[in-house]
Amino acid sequence: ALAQRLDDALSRVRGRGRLDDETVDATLSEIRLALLEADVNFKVVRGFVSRLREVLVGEEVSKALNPSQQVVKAVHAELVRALGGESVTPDLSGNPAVIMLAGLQGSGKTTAAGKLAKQLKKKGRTPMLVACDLQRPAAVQQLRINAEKVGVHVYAPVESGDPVAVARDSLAKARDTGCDVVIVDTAGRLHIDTELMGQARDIRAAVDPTATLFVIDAMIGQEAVNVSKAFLDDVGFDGVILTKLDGDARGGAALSVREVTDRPIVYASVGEKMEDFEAFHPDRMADRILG
Amino acid sequence: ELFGGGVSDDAWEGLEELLISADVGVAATMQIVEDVRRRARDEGVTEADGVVALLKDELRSALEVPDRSLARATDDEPTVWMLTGVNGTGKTTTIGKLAAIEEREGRSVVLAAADTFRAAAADQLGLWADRTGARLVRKDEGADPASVAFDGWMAAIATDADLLVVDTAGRLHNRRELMDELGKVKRVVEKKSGPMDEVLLVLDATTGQNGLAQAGAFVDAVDVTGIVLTKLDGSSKGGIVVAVQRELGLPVKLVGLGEGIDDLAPFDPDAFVDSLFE
Ligand SMILES: Nc1nc2c(ncn2[C@@H]2O[C@H](COP(=O)(O)OP(=O)(O)OP(=O)(O)O)[C@@H](O)[C@H]2O)c(=O)[nH]1
Ligand SMILES: Nc1nc2c(ncn2[C@@H]2O[C@H](COP(=O)(O)OP(=O)(O)OP(=O)(O)O)[C@@H](O)[C@H]2O)c(=O)[nH]1
Ligand SMILES: [Mg+2]
Ligand SMILES: [Mg+2]
Repeated sequence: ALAQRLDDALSRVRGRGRLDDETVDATLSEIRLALLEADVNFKVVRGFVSRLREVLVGEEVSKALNPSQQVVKAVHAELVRALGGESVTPDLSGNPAVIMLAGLQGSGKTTAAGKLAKQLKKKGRTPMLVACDLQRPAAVQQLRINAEKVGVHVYAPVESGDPVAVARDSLAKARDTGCDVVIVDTAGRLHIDTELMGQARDIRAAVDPTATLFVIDAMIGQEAVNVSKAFLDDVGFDGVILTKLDGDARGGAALSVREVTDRPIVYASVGEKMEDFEAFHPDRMADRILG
Repeated sequence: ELFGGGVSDDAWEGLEELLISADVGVAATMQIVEDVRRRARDEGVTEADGVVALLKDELRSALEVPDRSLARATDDEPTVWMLTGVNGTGKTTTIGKLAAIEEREGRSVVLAAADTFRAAAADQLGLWADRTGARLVRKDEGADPASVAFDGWMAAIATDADLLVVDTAGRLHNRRELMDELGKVKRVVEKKSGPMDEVLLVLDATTGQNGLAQAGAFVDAVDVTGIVLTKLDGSSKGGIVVAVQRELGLPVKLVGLGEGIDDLAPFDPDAFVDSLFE
């Protein structure tokens, strides 16, 4: 774990005085490696480590903790702060409130749509799932089955054609069926696919979502920065869903995405079943990233 | 133009960052760069171009393998390939693409929809069967996956098919019971077919260092024979396969280059290494 790795760098530090420059450098070098191994983007690591330097230089050595524990505590605190500090509850008021999901292929959007619907239903809302992935084979059927599993309405008028039209028509459909929150599932797309990024932008413009949520896989590597920046700039989003956190990926992408987009990670998907969905906790994520 | 002239420490660091940004990973990057530094010293390479050439050569040999083709049955019975991997990496789509290639080359294909868990998994594979002329074997959601794979083998035998491809559910490698289930699917088929000709692990090119843990776990569970690296049409370089081959000896056999039926190609290590520097 990180504390053990820091023991060498901090071996000459005794229980008083301040951390000198040389000790801080050796310590930061070890922290940099740990963060890179956790898949934090290397530029994000650079920025984060330079902020850490300010925190650690001149940090008074605690008498209560051993030096490694003290440094880990300081790093953990800085990481929690960078991840947003505490869980957020998104404002999903509106009738109908509209939530749009977007992200790379296979990130977990269609599954998340069902989970979000289940959670909102539990809170007394009447969700409607909307099938705007008209591209992937059996995507509409997958969403239909999820809707059935969680017991919510689904609007899936077509299996091919224009998803923008389906999205637009879903709002009236929601009102007609008494649904007060619309969840729009979209096709996975590459952030470098100009046409499909344009389509996502058009879907967003057509329904003016209360919240657009960017869905990203916790095991993603260095490109998390470029992907999330592109989705922010070319489509726009308000929050993030981090998926497959029931795996053992360290999940450094969480820090990368937050640093680069300044958008909160709102939800954590922690399994394949419809109930495997919870609020994102920055402190738990910090533990995980630091290993 | 990374260097300017001669190879400074900054330049070496720049090369490290290039590899790290490609998801090669810290440990593999350090080892590879250290080997290149030593070779550069020994061979008296002092110019930027020379160093990059050495690095490409080092990466290229890390990815070397005598035969990258997919193995096939050498007797009259159907060839058996099984696709495995964590959730959402592109297994089902890859099988569709493989079926297209095989059918076009005149080989008959049976597809076994052994993902009996995820919503519409069998429907998704069924659409690929329709597109390619492959025969689909499926059961209802919740059926025993091994029994679907078994039925696939029996159908392949009964129809004298050239190839059986088994689709499996995505599963996270740290889920013990799911990895055991995968082992059982393999054993049940192999009781009838003998050893499978290929057990492919499908890795998403966007995956970071967790890809190495995935590979290790799937090797332990079902003795993986090769990697399919998907979504290489994105901006991720897929550098994790360097560590996967260095540490586990697993070669990349195929790459996924898109969502369309023709978007599958043999792995080209030269093109792969070149793209790391683009
Ligand atoms: N273990 C685990 N699996 C998940 C999680 N979220 C989604 N999945 C699985 O990941 C795979 C992909 O999920 P989908 O919901 O189809 O992903 P998607 O983003 O809609 O995919 P595309 O529409 O093709 O872009 C499926 O096997 C899901 O069951 C999660 O939190 N944990
Ligand atoms: N851009 C791109 N997308 C791909 C590629 N291969 C698969 N996909 C997409 O990735 C998503 C997931 O593909 P699937 O074939 O359903 O993946 P899977 O591994 O079978 O998923 P599970 O069975 O849920 O674990 C789909 O949207 C595919 O179209 C590829 O090479 N490039
Ligand atoms: Mg989907
Ligand atoms: Mg599949």
